Amino acid sequence: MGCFHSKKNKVPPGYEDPSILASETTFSVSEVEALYELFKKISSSVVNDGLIHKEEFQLALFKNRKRENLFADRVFDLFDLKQNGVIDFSEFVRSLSVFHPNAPLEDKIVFAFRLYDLRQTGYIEREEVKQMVVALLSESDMKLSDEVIESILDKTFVEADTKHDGRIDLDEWKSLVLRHPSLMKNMTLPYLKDITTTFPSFIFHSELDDGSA
Amino acid sequence: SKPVTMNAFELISLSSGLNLSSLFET
Repeated sequence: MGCFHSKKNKVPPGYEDPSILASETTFSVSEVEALYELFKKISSSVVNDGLIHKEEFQLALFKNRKRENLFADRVFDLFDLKQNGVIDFSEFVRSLSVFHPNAPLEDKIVFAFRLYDLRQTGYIEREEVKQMVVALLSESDMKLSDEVIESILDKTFVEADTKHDGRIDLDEWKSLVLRHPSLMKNMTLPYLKDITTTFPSFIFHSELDDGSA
Repeated sequence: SKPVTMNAFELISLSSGLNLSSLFET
């Protein structure tokens, strides 16, 4: 069965004790164990090596492993904390923790800023925003002329770039987000609140271990 | 055509690549 040679639990690379992960994230131990069920599903969808490869991430997001998407790439890169091209379980839990409804808003704001700072310069530049708008348009049915895109950028920067240097720094980003809370909508996943009921199989295992069934 | 009243980030946030809830619909 599978690739395990013995009945002893062989842990994949990057697996960390759920109690440690729980102590360092927004999740409880049960929630971390439930996330492991989800992680196993995603990380075995293409290559069964206990790690999430970009193809597997795309497959889980879009149900299509070949779909290129600038934003999915950025999310993958940010989840890949060790920057080694794959997401291990501890990276998965630590990164998803930011998306928990109880995670601090500050963490969500910083994560979104890093996501949109495509070139990682510490600023969201106008050119980056344009690149992202064009990428969004190309994945949707919306068609906007270059003139309209430029006017959207003008309007956005008049509002966001309060220091008038043509780019948005973290402080400016925070003020913009506080004025437009809807920009943080993607940064909270209500699913994470009831993850133990979505992926309950670990509870079943725990009950068996307790001998209480 | 109607004027677009969204700011750039509101538009960007519509991307399916940013909708991680689909990770849970496996």
